[in-house]
Amino acid sequence: MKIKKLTIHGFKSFVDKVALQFPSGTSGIIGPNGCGKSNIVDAIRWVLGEQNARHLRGKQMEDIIFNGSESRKPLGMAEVVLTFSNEEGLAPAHFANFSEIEISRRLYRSGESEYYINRVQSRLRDIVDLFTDTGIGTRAYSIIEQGQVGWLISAKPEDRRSVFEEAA
Amino acid sequence: MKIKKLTIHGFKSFVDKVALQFPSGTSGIIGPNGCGKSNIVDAIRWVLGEQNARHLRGKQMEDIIFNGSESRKPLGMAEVVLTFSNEEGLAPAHFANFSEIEISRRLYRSGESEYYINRVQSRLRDIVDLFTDTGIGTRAYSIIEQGQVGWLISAKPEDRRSVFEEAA
Amino acid sequence: TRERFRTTFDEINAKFQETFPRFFNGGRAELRLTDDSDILEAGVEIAAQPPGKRLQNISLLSGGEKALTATALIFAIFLIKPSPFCLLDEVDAPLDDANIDRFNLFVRDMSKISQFLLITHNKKTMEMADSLYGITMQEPGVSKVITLKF
Amino acid sequence: TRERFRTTFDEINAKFQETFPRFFNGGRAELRLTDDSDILEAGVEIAAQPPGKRLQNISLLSGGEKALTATALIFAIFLIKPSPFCLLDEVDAPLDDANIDRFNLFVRDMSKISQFLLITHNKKTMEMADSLYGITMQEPGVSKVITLKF
Ligand SMILES: Nc1ncnc2c1ncn2[C@@H]1O[C@H](COP(=O)(O)OP(=O)(O)OP(=O)(O)O)[C@@H](O)[C@H]1O
Ligand SMILES: Nc1ncnc2c1ncn2[C@@H]1O[C@H](COP(=O)(O)OP(=O)(O)OP(=O)(O)O)[C@@H](O)[C@H]1O
Ligand SMILES: [Mg+2]
Ligand SMILES: [Mg+2]
Repeated sequence: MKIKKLTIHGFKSFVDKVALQFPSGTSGIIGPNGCGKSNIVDAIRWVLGEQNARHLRGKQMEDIIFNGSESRKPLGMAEVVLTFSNEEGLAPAHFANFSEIEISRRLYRSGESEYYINRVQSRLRDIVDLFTDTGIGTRAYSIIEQGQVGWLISAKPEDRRSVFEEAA
Repeated sequence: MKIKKLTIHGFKSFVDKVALQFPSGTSGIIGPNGCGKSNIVDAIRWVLGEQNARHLRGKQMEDIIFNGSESRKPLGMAEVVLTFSNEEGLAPAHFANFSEIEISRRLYRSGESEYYINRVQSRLRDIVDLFTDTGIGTRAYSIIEQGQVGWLISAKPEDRRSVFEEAA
Repeated sequence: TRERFRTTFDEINAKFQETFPRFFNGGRAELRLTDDSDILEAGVEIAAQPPGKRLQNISLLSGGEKALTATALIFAIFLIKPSPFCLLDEVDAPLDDANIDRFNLFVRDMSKISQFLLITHNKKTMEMADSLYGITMQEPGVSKVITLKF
Repeated sequence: TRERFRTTFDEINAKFQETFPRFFNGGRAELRLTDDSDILEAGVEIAAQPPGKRLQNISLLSGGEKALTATALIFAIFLIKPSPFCLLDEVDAPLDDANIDRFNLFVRDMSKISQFLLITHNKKTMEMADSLYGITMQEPGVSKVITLKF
């Protein structure tokens, strides 16, 4: 279940469609302050099903749709598409025939939100089910947000439990 | 009221007495992770009257006394001395004759704590009174701890008030 | 004290509108009281707009933009009510090279009115300082001070 | 689930006792449950002792030591239950040069079992990456992607 490709369009500061390929090994993301690096992390958390706008640094979910700039008007929709390779067949049984799995999420200014798996409209539950037991998810130990690395150290002992339960 | 000199002995990782002079302008403090840089900030907050061990990253105040290492035994006392120059006569009236003001604080393992101004034993109140209206103090905008620079931005509007009141 | 708070707030706000564009090479920022009628209880809101961007909630700013906005506000308070010294512990950690240069330039300016003590891992910031202390732990667990530049 | 939690906890604890000394070039660390008799409610305590130092409460560790201890624990969990990818946003910011080298070495090792995406401002970390993307905002407020190394 390696990440192969990420496409972002209309999500936060990515007004024009952009695509990033991720070869295996280590990929670095660099750039000046405020250019959009952490917005990419937010885009990945969002397409994996994040429901709380505060975890994406917003007040309400609409904040993730491109809100305009000096030279551009606000957009009406945000879409993120994440493509995984399924060569090792890790995904649940009914996806066994697919060598790639594409999940996508859309949000319209109207508040309507859509989820897709391999271009078939699905529910949030389907996306969450797809990833159970793979360690991928919005809360897991696999995404460390900016400034949060020390979280495990300063948390109360009871609050640390959830990371261990996630792994169990 | 410029800082001229800081002496630390037995406070956190400074088991042997050390002294730092601070010429006017900018002084830099550098060194590897865990070598004791932020402990200097804690020493300054402490001698200025900090009463809450948690603001010094400890659980109880005794945590600030040198607790031993591979090669050294724990000490029984911590002392920090901070010397200010009073050439501009900013200090309250009864210090007008002094060109320098030296404040110091000691803590013994027994829990006893002592304060001194110009080597005369004083109370915490005296030290706090000395600095009212100078912007020096444990809470003020003049000390930004590690990782806390964003505090003003992420705080609630009512919590930001205290910094403005301090300046008023 | 109502009068004093109001005047100090207005002075800091005016200064903040000067320091913010100096840090960001443009853009604008301001402070607002949450409740103008009740000055003694009102909270303080911060509006910040980096150059070329739309005005949005400050929670959407990046890590570096938040650090710069906070520093611009702290320096504004400092300019209205200077304190004899200012101690900054790795405040430059989230900043990129261009912002570190602007930050260092500003600190050099401010150090004409107050003393600045800066803890840093950044080489550019070290070079800017007038005097430099190294803290070492050659004997594990025991901190010592070495004077590097005076 | 009581059994599963216990076994996973013990495995992670054993791994953590390997990863911590690799990050710190020595020293020791371990995990403890706050209440052995009630596994389903117990919290997890972390004990960490950098080389040459006394075992103390982890709140007394430095900023860099806390970041390294947390990373050593995250990698221990990762080694017990690998996730297809790992995303680290400026985790190297509080580290000094020697610790950045150790961190990068470890990440290169881990990237044999999972994909790593690293956001960083540090030149050493950039050099270590197999592929590199630059994010720019030449048009203010509009993010674009440039492929720098593939
Ligand atoms: N809905 C939106 N529409 C337009 N721009 C947005 C939106 N949400 C956030 N932004 C912009 O994105 C920028 C923040 O980007 P991001 O946090 O990714 O920066 P970064 O590259 O991580 O920077 P740093 O190195 O400082 O952490 C902000 O300046 C903010 O104005
Ligand atoms: N009472 C004490 N006795 C002995 N050592 C102590 C005591 N309190 C704290 N320490 C030690 O001080 C060290 C932390 O020092 P400090 O936070 O100043 O590091 P630093 O130089 O700021 O590092 P960084 O660059 O990572 O922020 C810890 O390793 C801790 O063990
Ligand atoms: Mg960021
Ligand atoms: Mg520190």
